[in-house]
Amino acid sequence: PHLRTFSDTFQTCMVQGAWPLIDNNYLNVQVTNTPVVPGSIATATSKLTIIFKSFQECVDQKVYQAEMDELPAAFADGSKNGGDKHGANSLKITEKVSGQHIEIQAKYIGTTIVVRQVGRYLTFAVRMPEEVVKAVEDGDNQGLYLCLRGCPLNQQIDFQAFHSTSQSTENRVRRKGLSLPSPPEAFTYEMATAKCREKLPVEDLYFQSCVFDLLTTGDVNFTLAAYYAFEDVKVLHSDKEKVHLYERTREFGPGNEAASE
Amino acid sequence: CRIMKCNSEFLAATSGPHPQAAEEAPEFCTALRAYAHCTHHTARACRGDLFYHSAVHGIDDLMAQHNCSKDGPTAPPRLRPPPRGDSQERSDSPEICHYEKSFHKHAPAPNYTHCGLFGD
Repeated sequence: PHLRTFSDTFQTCMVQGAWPLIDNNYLNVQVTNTPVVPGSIATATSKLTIIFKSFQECVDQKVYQAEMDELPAAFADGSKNGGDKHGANSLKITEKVSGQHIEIQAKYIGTTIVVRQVGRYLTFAVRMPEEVVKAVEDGDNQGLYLCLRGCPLNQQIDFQAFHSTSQSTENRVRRKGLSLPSPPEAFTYEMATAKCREKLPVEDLYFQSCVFDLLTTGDVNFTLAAYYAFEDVKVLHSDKEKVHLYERTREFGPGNEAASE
Repeated sequence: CRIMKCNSEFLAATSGPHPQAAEEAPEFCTALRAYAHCTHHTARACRGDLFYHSAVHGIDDLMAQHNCSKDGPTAPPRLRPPPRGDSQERSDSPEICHYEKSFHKHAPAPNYTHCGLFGD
């Protein structure tokens, strides 16, 4: 999937299988990513587990679990709030669109979580106070989790390399009149950019993610996934100047890390 | 390593004058699963801790003795309190349960951060 970390780094990662997205004293979030096309290195999130740890007289321990084609509007035990403690309503699940969009307000830790099902895959967004992000058991062993540290280098996919090869491959193939080995409902680079521009007129990294996803999957739902991810960052990010992120040109550093605009 | 917290929660649930889950009660398995869940979360921090390892072995033994399944609720099903009208929040909800309110008292507004994961 595409990952925007707490420090506004933007990466496209393989991270196939189960990976920790958040892991601190209050909250654990784990995602399971699966290849979007058999054998593809491109993966998307098919399962998400959130564990809210019990907290003083506010909430009991609560587990939220969503899977492909199943976005429940309640915790695993059927409840919609933090249990029976005095401050139970400081943890609440709200269904925004049945089966497509839920929000979890964890007021006791000043945290808001948005989980969506777009097409068959899940998207996740969170807004969390810095103090809560940093609340880990032993500081020196700050968890190696994706939202904080990003993906390991060997798990990152280089956008630019992908785009340049896919464009040059298309040109070369077109000159020879051959057909591209491609996913179902294949998009050309031009078709993908036109489709993405409909929802994401600013050609930032959300736009580029959209193009990448259409080229790798041929699934137009990924246009909406990028669009909603951008909508969520507009709502949840505290610095409106940093909503758009752009690709850093090569001379500034390796991989596809990006600085904010 | 917070294995002692797990131990005390389990003891509180299964012993004392009015245990919620006395040894012979069906809730005993629920308490055991909650205990296993709790120890699982301390695994990383408790690696090498004798109390931790003996707790884990003890849980396995008790689960086998009482024929408890590993899967199942880790908290006793509780009657949900009757909905209190449409009030968004219980007015008497403790201050500690409102991060922003309790923050404002002592310091400027907290810095918020964002993380997102989407697409392929």
